[in-house]
Amino acid sequence: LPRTGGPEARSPGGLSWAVHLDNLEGKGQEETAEQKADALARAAGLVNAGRIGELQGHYLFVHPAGHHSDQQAEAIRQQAEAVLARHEAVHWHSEQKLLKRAKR
Amino acid sequence: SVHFNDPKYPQQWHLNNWRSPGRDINVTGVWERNVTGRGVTVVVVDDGVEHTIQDIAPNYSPEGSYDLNSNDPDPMPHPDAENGNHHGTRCAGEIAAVPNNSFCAVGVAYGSRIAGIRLLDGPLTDSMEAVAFNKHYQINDIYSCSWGPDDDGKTVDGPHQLGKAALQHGVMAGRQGFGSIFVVASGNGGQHNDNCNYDGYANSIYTVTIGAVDEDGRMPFYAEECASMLAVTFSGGDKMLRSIVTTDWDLQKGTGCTEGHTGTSAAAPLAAGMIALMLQVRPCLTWRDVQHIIVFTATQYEDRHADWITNEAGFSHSHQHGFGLLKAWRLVNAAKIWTSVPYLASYVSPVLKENKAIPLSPHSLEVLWNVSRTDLAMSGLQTLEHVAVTVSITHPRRGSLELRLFCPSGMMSLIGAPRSMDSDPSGFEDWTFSTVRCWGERARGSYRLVVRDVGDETLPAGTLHQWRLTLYGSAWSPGDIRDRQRLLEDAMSGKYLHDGFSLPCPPGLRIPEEVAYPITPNTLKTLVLVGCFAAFWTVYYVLEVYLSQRDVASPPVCQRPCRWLPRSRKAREEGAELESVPLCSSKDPVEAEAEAAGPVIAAAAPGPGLRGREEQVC
Repeated sequence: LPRTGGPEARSPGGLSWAVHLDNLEGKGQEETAEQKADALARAAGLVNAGRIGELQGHYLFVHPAGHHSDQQAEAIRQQAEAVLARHEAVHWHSEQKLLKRAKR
Repeated sequence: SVHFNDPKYPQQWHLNNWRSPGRDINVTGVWERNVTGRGVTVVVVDDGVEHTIQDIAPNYSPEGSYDLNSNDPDPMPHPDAENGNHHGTRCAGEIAAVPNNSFCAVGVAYGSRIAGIRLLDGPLTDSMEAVAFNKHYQINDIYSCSWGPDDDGKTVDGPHQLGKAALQHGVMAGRQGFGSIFVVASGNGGQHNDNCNYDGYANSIYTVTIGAVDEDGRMPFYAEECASMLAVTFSGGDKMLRSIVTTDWDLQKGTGCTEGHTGTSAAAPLAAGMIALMLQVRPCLTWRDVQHIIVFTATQYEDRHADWITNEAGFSHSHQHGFGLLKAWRLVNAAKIWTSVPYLASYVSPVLKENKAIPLSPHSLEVLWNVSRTDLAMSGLQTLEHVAVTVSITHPRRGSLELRLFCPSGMMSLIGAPRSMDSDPSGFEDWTFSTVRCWGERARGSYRLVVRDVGDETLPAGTLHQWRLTLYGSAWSPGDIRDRQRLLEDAMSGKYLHDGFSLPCPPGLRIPEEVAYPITPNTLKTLVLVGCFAAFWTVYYVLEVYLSQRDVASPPVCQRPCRWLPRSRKAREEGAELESVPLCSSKDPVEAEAEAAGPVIAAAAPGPGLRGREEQVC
């Protein structure tokens, strides 16, 4: 079973997407939202690493850790984008890129 | 009357400046009145905090801390080749270094608790930032962030979708609903003509943006001008001027103490510490109350190079120094008597499509939008706080653009300063600039955006495609603002700063935090599977043993009627609800019969297996 370590974990060199699902979370519905996120991640060929911090409805989907060639990465990206862009429950999604930040 | 035995305290000029009186944050009077940040937690979001060092350990808050680079609860910095991961520890020391421990220095809010979130020492994504901004947000009151996008004078960047959402969520739900306080350093790009309006963290309405001033009261070489900067506090200057003395790490080349902390990085934590002092005297200050108090109490000071302009509400702002210097005495006394500002009201204009060419200087493109009384009626917005303009512009050289915004009062804000090093050809795509210079002014009236090209003639002209105006403010009237200014000035004598005076605070909201499950769902499924497997084999084995033993074992019957063993009289008298009766006991039957006094339970005659053996007493 892949170990994702949750949204706090960083997958060095890994591909990941942040996904905002339509408002499913509420009292008693958190489990349903989590299940839907799991199913969506599987459909996209990814693994649900869990909710992003305290942001309800926002999940981090990661590709199981491992180094991919450029071609493999592109194939994974295309599959994920194809699923996430068309899924009716996805309000917003974005592949996670590295940010450049400097101490001041 | 405040004395500390910390050896470097006399050199902490920013706390108490004997050499240049007044060139400090005026905090000693606050300390004398026992306001030290007690009950407040400040978290340094940086490259880690060495919390084991003796100047930090007693004030360290593990509950508010986390390491997002290694995904564990301990934010200890990791040694690196550049010996650079001391930054967070230095910032933490400024805020909460322990006093009177004969070690190094003293923090501004030395009674507060200090946490660390290690975020900068590794690859960083939008989702990680979002996690950091809301990490332990019911424990951490203030987030001190001395970092941001590159200050190279050509970067336009800020929080992305998740980071923005986290900042907004933090001010709405953090700190029991009063709102997390995010303090950011305005940036060190002064030498590159940078401007903090190209930094989305610094020009966000959710952050307290702090710049720096040196010991001479001047803008240091690294400081940036900015219309969205709220205030300044002290930091290092050029080589001839003193820097900030604070705790350092003691890993690698570190000694545990430094006299060289500088940049806007050193200014922001001082502001965070002063805000901690404010929250001690009035914990229910909202994130907007904190910004208002800064605007109301920051002091303009003499600097010929600064363009101080007093706006319609009587607040003086300069692009170099914001609303002026932060003074702990003024901030804390104002906080003590502060009643909350009314709810946040906002107005958003339609998207104004222009598609007009941007002429070369001295000519300029002017576009107007009028905000009427009717436009503001629904929100109740009367006076301004932040004013934001979102633009889409195409231009072959972005750094040649200059944008100015005029509020209805005529107050001018240079929201998009020209940057000689920015040759980016992609223009601005829905970039939001903001200003605080119109704070407290009336919202109603005509807003004017002036755009011009200060570059040369060789390049094609740029185009303003569309823009949108967003006003933030409250239902306070200009009269309310004046009344509040008078009230605060009356409090500056310190007459309310004692335990005998306290305004009531409403209770906060109880907001549960995300529980980090130590067992992932997949691990749980594995455990359940293993458990079922173990249960199956247990049942199988029991059945196998039972069925195989059944043929050789005798029926479990007694040779004579079973007799109850006498219960403990004491237990019976006490009415004990439970009695434990062994199924069988190896006793001499005669002895057991002599003891037995209870009912007799008839039982079948024992089988052959028991004959001749010690009888079983049931």
